Amino acid sequence: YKTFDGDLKWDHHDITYRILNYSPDMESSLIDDAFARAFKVWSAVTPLSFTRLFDGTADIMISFGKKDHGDPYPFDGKDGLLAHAYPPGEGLQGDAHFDDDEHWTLGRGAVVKTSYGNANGALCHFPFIFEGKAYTTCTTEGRTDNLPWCGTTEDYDKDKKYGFCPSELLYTIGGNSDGKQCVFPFVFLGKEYNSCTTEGRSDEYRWCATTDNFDKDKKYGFCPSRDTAVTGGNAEGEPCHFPFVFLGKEYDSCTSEGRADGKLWCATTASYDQDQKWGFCPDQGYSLFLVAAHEFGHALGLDHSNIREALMYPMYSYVEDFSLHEDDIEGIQYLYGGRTGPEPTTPQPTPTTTDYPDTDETDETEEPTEPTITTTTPSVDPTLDACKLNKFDTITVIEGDLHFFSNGHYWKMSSKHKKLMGPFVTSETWPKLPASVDSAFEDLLTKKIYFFSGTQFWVYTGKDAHGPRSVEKLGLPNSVQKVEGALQRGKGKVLLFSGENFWRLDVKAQKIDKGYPRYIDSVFGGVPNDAHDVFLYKGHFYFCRESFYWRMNPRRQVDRVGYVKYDLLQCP
Amino acid sequence: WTIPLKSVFVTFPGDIVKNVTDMELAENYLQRFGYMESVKRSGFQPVVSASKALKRMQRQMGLEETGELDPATLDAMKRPRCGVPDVAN
Repeated sequence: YKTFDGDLKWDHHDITYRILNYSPDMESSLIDDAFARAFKVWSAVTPLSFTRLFDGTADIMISFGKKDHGDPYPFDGKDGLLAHAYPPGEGLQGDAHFDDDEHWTLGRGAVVKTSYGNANGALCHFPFIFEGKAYTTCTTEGRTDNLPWCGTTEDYDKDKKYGFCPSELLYTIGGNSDGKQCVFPFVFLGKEYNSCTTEGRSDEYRWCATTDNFDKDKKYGFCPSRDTAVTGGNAEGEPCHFPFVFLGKEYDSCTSEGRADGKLWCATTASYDQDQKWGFCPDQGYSLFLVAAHEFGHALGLDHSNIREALMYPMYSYVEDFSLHEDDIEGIQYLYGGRTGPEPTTPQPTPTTTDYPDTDETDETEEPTEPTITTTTPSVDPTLDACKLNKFDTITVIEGDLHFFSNGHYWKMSSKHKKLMGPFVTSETWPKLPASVDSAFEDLLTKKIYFFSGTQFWVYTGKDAHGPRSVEKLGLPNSVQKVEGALQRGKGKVLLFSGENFWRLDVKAQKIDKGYPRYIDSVFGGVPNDAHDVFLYKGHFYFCRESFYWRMNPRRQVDRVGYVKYDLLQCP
Repeated sequence: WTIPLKSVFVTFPGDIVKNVTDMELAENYLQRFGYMESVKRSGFQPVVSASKALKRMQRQMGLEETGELDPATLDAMKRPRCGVPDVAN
C-alpha cells in the first residue's frame, strides 16, 4: 500500500459525507445504499465512523459529473477514467467525483428498482417471462399508456408480480419539482418539446418541464435513465432504434461496426446515415459500490497500491463477493489504527428489502428439498468431481436446472438452491442413453427431452423412451457426425449446432426447416465457431469451448466471457 | 472464434474518444498518471525517460518490466481505472 506524501489523513474520526447529486442510471436509494456500504468497508476495520449530512459542508462531498465538471481534471466520456477523489483536507480535498458518462450499476447490468405495481419496490428480475416470451429489459408490451414495466420474479405469467421501471413519465430527479413527472409537450424558450432534452444545459444532463410551460412556470426535473437507454454518444438517454441503417446496411441489434475500439453502439433513429444520432448500448456497467469504496480509500488518505488484488489497485475489476484485501487493511490501519471495541466483522449490506447483485445472495439457512440426492464433497473420487473437469460432453437445462454431462455421469445445478448436486449415473435416470451424450434439449412445449449421441438421438417423455433413431430422419445430412449444441428458439423450434453450421428443427414436424444449414458466424458473431456445447440458460445463449463460455444476450451481443467451472458450476 | 466482418471506421459525432495511435495513447497515459512527469524532473533525456516511465508503470501494474510498449502494457493502458495519478505530482 501507499499513502499520499506527508501521510495526509483526517484529524478526526467522525467523518461526514454528503451526496450532492445522483446519477440517472440508478434509483437514488440504490445509490445511497452503495455509498453507505462503501463507507462501511473502511469503518469495519478502523475507528472511523461516517455520518451523512444533507446540507452544509461535509468532509467528503460526493458528486456525479461529466467531462469538465468543475475541477482541473475533466473526465473522458465512457470507459477510461471512472472516478477520482482527493486526499484528506479542506475544500476540494476529500471530495469524490464519479464520471456520469459511465453506466453505473452494481457490476452486473442495469439494476432496475420498480415503483408502484404490486412488488413493493422490488428490483426487476431479468429475464422475466411475460406471455411466454422472455424479456431482458423493461417493456411497454401489454400496456397502452407507454409506461415501461418489468416482472420482479422469473415468471410474471405464474407469479403476477410486477412494478414500473424508471422513466420520465413516472418521476424526475432533482430540479425543483419534488420528483413530479415530465409533462409533454412542454415549452422552453418558445419551442415545444415532446421528450427530455439537454437543450439549455452545458452538462449534458437530460431534463424536462413538469408543467406544460417552463418559460412561465420554471418548474423542471432531470430525467431518469431507462434501462434500455444508450449512454454517451450524442443521444444519451434515448433508446436504440431497431432496425437502423448504418453505411447503407440494416442492423437489428447493437454493433461494433465502424469503431476501432470494439464498443457496441446503436443508432437512436431509423437511419444513422441520415440523422447521425447514436450512443453506446447498455452493458454490465461498473459497480458503483466497488468504485466508491476505492475512491473513499483515497478520500481517507490511501494512494494506489501495486497489489493487483487490493481494492486500491488503480484498475477496475468486478468481484462478486468483495472483501477488503490485507494490503488495504494494513494501509488504512497505518493511518488510523485498528478498530477498537467489538471484533471487526465483514461488512454487511445495509438492510434493504431486496438483494443486490454484488452482495452474497446465498441463503445459508435454506436446505435442499431433495435430501436423497448426494451432494459433491471434497472426498469424492477426483474423476467424479465436476469441479475437476475442464470440459463436459454437454450442458443443458432440464426442468429449469442446468445439467452437466460427462462420461456416463451428470451433475445438476439447482436453480432454486444454487447448489451443485451429483454425480448421478446417466443410465440410471435415462436407461437407454449411451455413456457419451453430445447434446440435449428439453422441448419447452411438450417437456420431452431430446438426447443426441453421435449420429443417433433419443426422446424421453418422463420415463418413456423412443430411440435410438438416426439424425438423418430429422433431415440432417449424413455428413453430421454429432450434434454439439441446441438452442430453443420460440415455441417448437430448436437450432441444432454441428461444426461451423447450424440447422433449425421444427420439433413438432420433426423436420429441419428450409434454408438451413447456415454458418454460425453469419448469425452469431464473436463466439467460437468450434463450440462443443451450445445451450440456452435464463434467456442467454451459451457457447462453450474447453473451460470457457461465451454468453450472448437475446440481441446477440456477447456480454460475458467466463469460466464454466466458477460461474456455472460455482466451484470454489 | 468468429471475426466480425468489416473494417470501415467512422468518426462518430460527440465521441470524445478519438482514434489515436498506440504511441499517442501511451504518451498520454504516462503523462496523465504521473510517470513521465517525475522522470523528466530527474533530468533524463526524453528517449530514456519514456522507457523508464514505462518500466515504472509496468512495476506499478505488476507487469513484466520490459520498458517497451508491449501488448500487455498497452492492454493495461486501455483498461478502465481511477483517475488519481499513480505517481504523486
